[in-house]
Order: sequence, then C-alpha cells, then structure tokens
Amino acid sequence: ERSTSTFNFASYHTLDEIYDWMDTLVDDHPSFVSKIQIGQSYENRPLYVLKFSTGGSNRSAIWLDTGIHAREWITQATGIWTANKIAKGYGQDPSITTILDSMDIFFEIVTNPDGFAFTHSSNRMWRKTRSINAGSHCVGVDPNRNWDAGFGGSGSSSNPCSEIYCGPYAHSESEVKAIVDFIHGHGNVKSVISIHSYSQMLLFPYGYKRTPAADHQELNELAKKAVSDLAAVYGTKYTYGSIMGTIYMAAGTTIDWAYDNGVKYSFTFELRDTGRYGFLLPSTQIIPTATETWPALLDIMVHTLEHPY
Amino acid sequence: EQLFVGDQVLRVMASDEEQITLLRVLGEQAELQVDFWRHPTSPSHPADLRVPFPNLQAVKIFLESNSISYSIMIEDVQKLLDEEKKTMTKSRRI
Repeated sequence: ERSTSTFNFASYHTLDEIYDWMDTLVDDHPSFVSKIQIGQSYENRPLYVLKFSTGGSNRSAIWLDTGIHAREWITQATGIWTANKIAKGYGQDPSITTILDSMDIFFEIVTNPDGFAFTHSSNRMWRKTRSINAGSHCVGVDPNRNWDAGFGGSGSSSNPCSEIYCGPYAHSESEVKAIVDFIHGHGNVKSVISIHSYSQMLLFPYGYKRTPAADHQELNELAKKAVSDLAAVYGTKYTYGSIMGTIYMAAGTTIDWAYDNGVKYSFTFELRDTGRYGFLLPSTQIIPTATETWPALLDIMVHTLEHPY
Repeated sequence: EQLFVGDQVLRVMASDEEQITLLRVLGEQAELQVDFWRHPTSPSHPADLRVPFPNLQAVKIFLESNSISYSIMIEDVQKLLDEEKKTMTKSRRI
C-alpha cells in the first residue's frame, strides 16, 4: 500500500511521482484533503490543485502556488513538503488548526506541468510554458508575465524568444487562465502566495507601476515580520518590499493581477539561493529551505485569517 | 536531452547604470545565447547569467573590455546536473 510516509521529501521528483504522491496525501487525509482539477496545460496535462477544507461553504480561502517557472525545482519540492506539513498539522498544530477551522487552502504544486516535464526530459534550464508561438521558432511564454496586470509593459518582452516573453495576449496560457477562472469563480480568495526561486526575497505589489499599493504599509510590515521569522530558523537573510522597489519592473505578474482583483494579501517568495547554485540547489537543501519558509508562510496565513476584509 | 557541458554561470556585479545597459545589450545578442538566471536590474543587485561553453570567451572578453567585474558561480553546469540526476536515481532506488 503506498503511503506518504515512504515518500522522500529530501529528493527531487518527476511529475508522475508528484502526482502519485498527491493521491496518497488525499488517501491519508480523506476527511479534509482533496484533489481538484482546474484545467489542462497546453499539452493537455491536468492542472491539479490540493484543496484543504474542513467544511463550511464558500469559506474565505488562501491560494498557494509553486513551480510556475519550471526549472525552479526547489519550489515544487518546497510545495510538497509544505502541503504535507499542512495535512499532518491539522488537529495537531494550533495555528494550522485555527486556520483550517475557518478558511480553505488551495495549493497548486506543479503550476507549469509541461515545462516541468520538459526540464526532466529535455532541458533542465527550461523556465516558460511549452506553447507554440505562431510565426516564431521559439517556444513558450513566461507564465509570470502573462497576467492581465500591466500586461505587455516594461519588465516583460514581446519577443517570443525571450525568457520573459509575455505571450500574444493576457491569459493566453491555459495554465494562467485556469487560475484566473478558479479565483474569479471562487470569489472569496483573500491571499495569493506564489513561490519562486531564487534570490531570497519576499515581494508584494506592484511590479508594473511605481505607484505604491494602497495597502503598502500593511504589506510591508507583514513582509518584515515574515522575513524575520524566516531568518530566525537558519539565519537566511531575505530582502523584502514591492517588486518595483526591490528588484525591477515586471509587468503581468501573478500577484499584481491578484491584488488588482481584490486579493489584498498577495506575495511572491523568491527562495534560496544567494549565489552558489542558483536554480540547481542540491536536494540536501530542500528540507532546510522548506523548514525556514514555513514560519513566513504561516505569518501571512495567520495575518489573513486575523484581518478579514 | 540538451547537455550543458562546460557552460558556466557568471555572477556579474555592474557598478553603474551604464554597465546595466551593457549587460542588457549582451542578453539581446541571440547568437551568444546568454540565459539570465537573475536579470540585470540595478548596481546593488548581482546579475547571474549562464553562458554556453562555446561563447564563454566572447562574453568574458566583453565583460573585461568594459571593466564589468564578474566571478564564476558555477564552473560547469553539466557537472551539477549529473550530480542532481545521480542523487535522484539513488533516492528512487532507496
């Protein structure tokens, strides 16, 4: 009988292994963990989301996603560990129990399955989706530039061969459109946390314009607390701030779209590394990375719970 | 499967906006196939770029001739990938 207890969280896994693991997680926690499909990728792979719900109807919810950039393997691996932590923690950990007694959590661990499968089969450096671009020999769109928030602005590229190609139009990528439709359809998502790597930053809107977000002060204070609690685990130092103020202009990003669509607590994590391995973080760092990220995630989720809007 | 034997990842510290612009120009030269792992944004942030082995010398000459300082973050990308694959296989066997 398969069980999550035999799954090696300290190793990287293929798409099939991750999807199999999802089924065992649901099997192990059938009362409040389920797997839903929100759509299909360009190459017709299912887009699976883990739903953590202890009841109620149309409760306010938290959205988490990892792996939107396929090559950032540490993010999908951190997602698996974190989802397991949430499942194991309900009824055991007071914070997780309090959150899940009032809110639902939706967690898309492999947000770009076509790209992820391609990193295993053909090109470990692949970042984008695998959609065909009409009139170009270059494949794929940067799914974190394809959202309808400053779409096509500076900080993205209209060149299909660019790694930050925004796509032919906003939400052209089925992987992105599926999340848009899900969040719009749900109508009660209060926090969106999109996990990327690398460079150790905690970012919030905006990236497509210089204007500070209306809730800049609150988001900044929350980010400050979150990175402090993250650093307390192993001393990993994060910078934090708005995308624009911290790194660069980035048009068409997940969290800018979420924030413009009423999701106040929208954050992007850029996980380890500081400059030794980049994306190629050794698997020995998976559990330390996930472990240190957890208190920061918890800060945001608890703040969302305690500040209904 | 695409291999990355001899490819290197350079960590580049641009000292001013002009050097940031030069790095962006470098990234737009399709024949050099530079892959920014961290994009050039501001002098306070390093830019990391993977350079295919055949183009390493040209890129390093470009950086040095423009006095743009860099260090080698990853000596051989394929070595790390081979290590990663070996670790995954071992884990699967266990």
